[in-house]
Amino acid sequence: AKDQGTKDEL
Amino acid sequence: MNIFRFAGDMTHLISVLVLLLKIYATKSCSGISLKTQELYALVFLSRYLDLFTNYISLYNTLMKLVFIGSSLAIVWCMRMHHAVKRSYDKEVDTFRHYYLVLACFVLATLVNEQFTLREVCWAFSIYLEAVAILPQLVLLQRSGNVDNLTGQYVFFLGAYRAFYILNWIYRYFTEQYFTRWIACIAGIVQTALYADFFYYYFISWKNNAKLQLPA
Repeated sequence: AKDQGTKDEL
Repeated sequence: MNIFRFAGDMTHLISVLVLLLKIYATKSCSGISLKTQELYALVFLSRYLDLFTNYISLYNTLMKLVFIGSSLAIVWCMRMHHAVKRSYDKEVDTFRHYYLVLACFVLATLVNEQFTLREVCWAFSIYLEAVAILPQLVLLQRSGNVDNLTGQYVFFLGAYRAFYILNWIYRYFTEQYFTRWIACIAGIVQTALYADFFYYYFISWKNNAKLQLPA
């Protein structure tokens, strides 16, 4: 989930 | 996804649409810096490397394709389209943007979350985006008067990262971890670079006058 959170933005 | 993040993405999308409208409707890119457009194409290409390998959501993938596609289309138009490239003022668009690319790349190799290709490219794209508007702002100050669509383009482009800063503040208080300090600091620098433009944009809006940037 951590990795998801840091690179889910544009 | 919170409202600030969504507002930021929509504002960014609007800025791209306004620029495409200006170029398509007027068949002219007067007042637009090709160097800023090239820097943005590089920003998106180096940030969205994981476009096909790391699927996050349809929205995420679509937006990445729109930003990559539109920035390349605008660069192509300004370089190759017979009518548009004639209106490109290369004598005014003289910012040495290659130094920006070099400086951001060096900084990205020194300051990143992990020393991997993907993270260094991501940090590079974040740093480069923070300064990508400089050639455009310098061109606007040189050319004095700013046409409405160009002014709106720069305004929305500046506003989108301000919404992202609100998004990072919101996420800081609502999520148990916060690891976006690189993007956050670069985003604050990026938005600060627009400060004087926002000021003159607000003045022109308040006085209902033409946007004039002091030379």
